[in-house]
Amino acid sequence: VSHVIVVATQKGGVGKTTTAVNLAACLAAQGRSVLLLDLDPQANATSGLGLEKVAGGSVYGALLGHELLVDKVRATSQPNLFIVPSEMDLCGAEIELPRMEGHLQRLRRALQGLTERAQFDVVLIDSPPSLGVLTLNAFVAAESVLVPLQCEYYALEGISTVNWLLERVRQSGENPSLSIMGIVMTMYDARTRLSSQVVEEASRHFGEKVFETRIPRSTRLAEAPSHGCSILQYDPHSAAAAAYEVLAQEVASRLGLS
Amino acid sequence: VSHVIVVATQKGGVGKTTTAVNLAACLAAQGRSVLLLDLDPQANATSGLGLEKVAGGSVYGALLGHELLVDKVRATSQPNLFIVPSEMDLCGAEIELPRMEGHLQRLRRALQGLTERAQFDVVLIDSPPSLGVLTLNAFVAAESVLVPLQCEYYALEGISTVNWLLERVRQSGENPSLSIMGIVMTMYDARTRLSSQVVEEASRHFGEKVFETRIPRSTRLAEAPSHGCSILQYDPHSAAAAAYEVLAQEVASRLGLS
Ligand SMILES: Nc1ncnc2c1ncn2[C@@H]1O[C@H](COP(=O)(O)OP(=O)(O)OP(=O)(O)O)[C@@H](O)[C@H]1O
Ligand SMILES: Nc1ncnc2c1ncn2[C@@H]1O[C@H](COP(=O)(O)OP(=O)(O)OP(=O)(O)O)[C@@H](O)[C@H]1O
Ligand SMILES: [Mg+2]
Ligand SMILES: [Mg+2]
Repeated sequence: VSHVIVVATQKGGVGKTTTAVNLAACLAAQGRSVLLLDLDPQANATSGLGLEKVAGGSVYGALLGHELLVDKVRATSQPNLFIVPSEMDLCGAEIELPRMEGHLQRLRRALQGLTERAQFDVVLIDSPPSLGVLTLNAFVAAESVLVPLQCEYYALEGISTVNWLLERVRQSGENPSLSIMGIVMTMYDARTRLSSQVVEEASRHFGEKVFETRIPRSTRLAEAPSHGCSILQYDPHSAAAAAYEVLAQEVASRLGLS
Repeated sequence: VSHVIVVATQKGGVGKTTTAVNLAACLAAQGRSVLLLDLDPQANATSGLGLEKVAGGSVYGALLGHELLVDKVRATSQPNLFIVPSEMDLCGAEIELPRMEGHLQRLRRALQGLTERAQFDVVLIDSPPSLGVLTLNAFVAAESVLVPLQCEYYALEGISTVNWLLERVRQSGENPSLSIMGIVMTMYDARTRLSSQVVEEASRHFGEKVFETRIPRSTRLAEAPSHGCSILQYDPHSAAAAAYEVLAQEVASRLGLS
């Protein structure tokens, strides 16, 4: 059975897409079969891996129940790494889905259909910076949430909202066993006091949940998407690539993958 | 009559709040009376200026038509600078508003009521990273849009979406005269090729619309919010403060303010 994980926080620009893309690439490089599902209408994960945004290519039709998710799966230039791309139509889901019966279970059902037809070890979902119906669907479909926490003040302030949303999804009965798999510090800059203050604060609040691996601020990570590839392909010997490789090992061990 | 401007782009973490807060502070320091309206449930502009998030303190009641916006206006520690704070209840607007008659005109009407009772030279609206009903309300209420463009690949990719949304709001007749006031480059790092590539690309697409002032990447800007004040109060002699002061002059001249 696949492990379904959503990378999420409503705070914008904290490294959700960068973490989803590079963690997926590193897990695939370990030999696991990985599906990256781009649930953000901005489709950054899609272009970050070099795919075109094609109208009708997203999970949208499967959410509405007209299409099979398995038909949207595309290969990437990296072995073992597959993607369900996104495109602008997905914006329509925020308006369409709330009108439908069982509107929070649509992604969960679509993924159940997929995993009956295709085997993936891990499904990673990249979500938009919001608490709307797409992110809620991801929370309901996932077994756990991976929360990127940028080492800055506004991001730390917003982290309590993730817990609040998680609690609501659990109590509503839509996904009673949802948990936080872990919190990964991103854009960590050892030279600034702000970074160490945020790390300290996060460890105080979340203790063991905080991954030991910290992702350093690195221009190489910001450059890789413009070449349409993960950090592993763009600059495999960089500190940033090493950080995501070690994070992938921590994630694999928390999931109990051999 | 006040100039109403919305700081917006759906891309997350590009400096919308940082620009709204510091531009408002610099315009106020020029002697203009400025209202900063926090339309993001994350309420970063609210805490960035040192205010508490108080339940019922946001624009939410005025959007629903139960309360007067003028009653939500609060002073800040800086002369001439006022704020309508935000808080988590505002999240409910994404669900409540679409069910109401004239749901896209709610903020416009609330602001009309305000400007009949209180005089502001400029109203700056900070918006969330989404194309949802709150951002749409801001597009309908505003005379123009100020678009922060982070000097990175994903942000550049997303800029066409702002134009697309603007066009839709114009053509729908909800706000036929809405325009882009300007595009401000943020987190500019002169040492990286990526920054100059993005600046070049932006100038090619948007020409004169791009402000000459570029906001440099500066840790001082990321530190100021944790002290609850603008860059003018936190580090008035920094390059970042100077950049926002010059931007405020460019904005004042584009608005035709004397
Ligand atoms: N560790 C890092 N060091 C430097 N730049 C980074 C790092 N992680 C991400 N970035 C860059 O910062 C920007 C924001 O990251 P990203 O787009 O992954 O965040 P996000 O949370 O997915 O944003 P959104 O909220 O819009 O979905 C991007 O331009 C990305 O390339
Ligand atoms: N020029 C800059 N240099 C360095 N850091 C900056 C700069 N501008 C903003 N920041 C920091 O980058 C982060 C993102 O900025 P900010 O929160 O203003 O973006 P935003 O677009 O409002 O995000 P959201 O999409 O979540 O509303 C914040 O931690 C902020 O302090
Ligand atoms: Mg993203
Ligand atoms: Mg913001």
